[in-house]
Amino acid sequence: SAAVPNDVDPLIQQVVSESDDDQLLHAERHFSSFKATFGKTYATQEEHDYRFGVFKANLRRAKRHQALDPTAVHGVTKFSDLTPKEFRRNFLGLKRRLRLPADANKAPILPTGD
Amino acid sequence: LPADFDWRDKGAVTPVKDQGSCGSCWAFSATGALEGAHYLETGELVSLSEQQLVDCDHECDPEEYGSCDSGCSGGLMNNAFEYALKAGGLEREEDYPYTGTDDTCKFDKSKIVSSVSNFSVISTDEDQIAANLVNHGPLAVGINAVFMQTYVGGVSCPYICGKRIDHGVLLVGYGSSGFAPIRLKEKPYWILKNSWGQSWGEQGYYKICRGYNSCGVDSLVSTVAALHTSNK
Repeated sequence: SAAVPNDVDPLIQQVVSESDDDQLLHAERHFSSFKATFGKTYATQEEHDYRFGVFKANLRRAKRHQALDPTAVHGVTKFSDLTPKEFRRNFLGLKRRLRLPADANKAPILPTGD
Repeated sequence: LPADFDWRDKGAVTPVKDQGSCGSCWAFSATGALEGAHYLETGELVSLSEQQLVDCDHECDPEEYGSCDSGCSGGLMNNAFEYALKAGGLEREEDYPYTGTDDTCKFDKSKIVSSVSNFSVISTDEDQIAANLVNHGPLAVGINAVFMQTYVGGVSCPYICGKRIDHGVLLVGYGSSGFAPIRLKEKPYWILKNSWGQSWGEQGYYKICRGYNSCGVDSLVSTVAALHTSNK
């Protein structure tokens, strides 16, 4: 910090966290941008409100992912209005229960030096 | 092994595709591997039909009752290779285009353009994975996709990530120097082709750290070899 002469008003910066209203405004702005970017429309107001709730949850999830995975960038994607369950059901499809057959060919070991 | 390698630079990878709302990632992973193998065999890059696999491949794991490839409900790349081996091969994308829904099989054997001659699973050793990638073309791999829903770009090196694989992608290359600022060092990474369109990730691609089976990426890796089949 720098010393401030008595005759000069020190610059006061807000150091408290954002209010809930501010966060909601940010989320609404992000959601509007998300809908425009990915061409998302919802049939009813109820559906819209539900998806907005999911979107806000995914913003928090992206923030957690960012903390756990700091070398990548996590944020809004085209899947941001889907719950994790919807995402798994509609966009993943590797059957976990399937196992490799015991008689599957094993690739020969290749040289990797030089 | 080269320090950096990318099959996209060598013309062995088709443009990023979009599976839509359909759990057919396994089909895209399998066709991607066969497209690369076909390129190595013939020098020709041909986009192959995922819809043929979605509609016609119901190959089952004989060791587990009820576990069969089932279109948009999921499947496994190795089962798809087994199907392609038995059916004779795959048609071109344009001859059997993708619709993203389960439909009846319309496979026309006379339109086969690429056939499987052999496929193998690769050990979880990362040097072996890299060696097979360089020698045999892009590889079909499974991964835990939990971090992919929110991924925008960069090299993904999650501190914690499940090893339970649930998504099929295509390993097309690797790099040696993705800088990880928070760890203050260069991190090597794999380059994965996804099937969620170009608007996802880095123009449809995902970079994930190499070195510690991150998100199970080394657990299920398969290589396939192609036969050249003339399409008259």
